[in-house]
Amino acid sequence: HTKLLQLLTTKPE
Amino acid sequence: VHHSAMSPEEFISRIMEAEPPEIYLMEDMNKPFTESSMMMSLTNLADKELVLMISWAKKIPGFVELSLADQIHLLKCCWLEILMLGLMWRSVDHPGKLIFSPDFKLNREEGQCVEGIMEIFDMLLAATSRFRELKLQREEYVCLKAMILLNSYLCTNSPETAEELESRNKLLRLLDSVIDALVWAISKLGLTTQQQTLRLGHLTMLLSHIRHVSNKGMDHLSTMKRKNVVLVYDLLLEMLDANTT
Repeated sequence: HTKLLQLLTTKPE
Repeated sequence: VHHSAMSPEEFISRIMEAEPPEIYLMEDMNKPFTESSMMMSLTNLADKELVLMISWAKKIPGFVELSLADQIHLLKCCWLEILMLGLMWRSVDHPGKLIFSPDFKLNREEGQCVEGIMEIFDMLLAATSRFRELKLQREEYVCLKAMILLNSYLCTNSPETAEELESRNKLLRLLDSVIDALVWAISKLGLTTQQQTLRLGHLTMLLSHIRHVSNKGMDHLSTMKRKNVVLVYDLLLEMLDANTT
């Protein structure tokens, strides 16, 4: 998993 | 509410709320800069801003409804343009200066210590002056930023599968909403119809300059990385590699 993909797919806080 | 059912006013207020918070570099400046220390400060700041940029994009109504592949491509295509437009906005009231962050402000001449960066600083300052002449408003600025994101990948991608086509159509409808929002923002300024049309033209034409400076900046950063002047890592490395490999 790339960092970009990880940031895009994490739910907003 | 879906973006297609939103009024331009609602749409703008949503993208105004999506604006990332002010960011500080929080480093002790060792002035005078060396080529390496200035590049490290610039890239450290860019890396922090990129993380916030992803959260910003996700808050633009309709963005997360695009396919994940489109979301990735759009961000990889436009990230430096978005950073540069943000820099121009922060610098608009400070002629001759580039306000990278409240604790990291550079004069044009300070660009002398990094090979090849003065040319880019000059292009950034020139575009910033144009925005100053036009008296760019915050509402217009947030629309232009969303336009850069959504427009960045339009002419390099031909959809093939049904899923790609669906995402492409969503993207086009989303661009319609942003254009409507910009037109609405301009209509609030008390201009004649002709002046409004001209303003829309002038503002959108500036985007081609921003793309140009971004391409120059991308080449510069990849050269600095190749010459080991600066260590590019993490998210910034991923975004840079997408444009250079």
